[in-house]
Amino acid sequence: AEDTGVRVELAEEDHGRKSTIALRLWVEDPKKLKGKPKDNGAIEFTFDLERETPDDVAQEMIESGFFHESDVKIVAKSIRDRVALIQWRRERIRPALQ
Amino acid sequence: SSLTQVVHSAGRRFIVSPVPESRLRES
Repeated sequence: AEDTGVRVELAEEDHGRKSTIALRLWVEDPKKLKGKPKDNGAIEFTFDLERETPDDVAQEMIESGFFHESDVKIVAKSIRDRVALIQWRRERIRPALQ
Repeated sequence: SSLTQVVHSAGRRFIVSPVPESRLRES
């Protein structure tokens, strides 16, 4: 995935059984953002793979004051890339779960 | 505690914790 300066990782082990996953997001390279992020904290949140979109979560982070509104796309992309990787991995392990 | 919790009006909960130094990229 493209290096957006915003890192998103699983906050818990993914067994591929729940639609909701816990993710953790933090800024690795503030220079890649247009605005100044709130601080150097890691933001943990849950994401429903079936019902939510990365754009929704990114918008809520902007509204909660974590990022400047000009960075909504870069935050959404960072989440989208990680979610895509999780879904790709789930597709691969699905036969083993059945 | 060093954890901060922010709840968005839509109901989503964000829990903020310090990032370990080892996870931050050196610039």
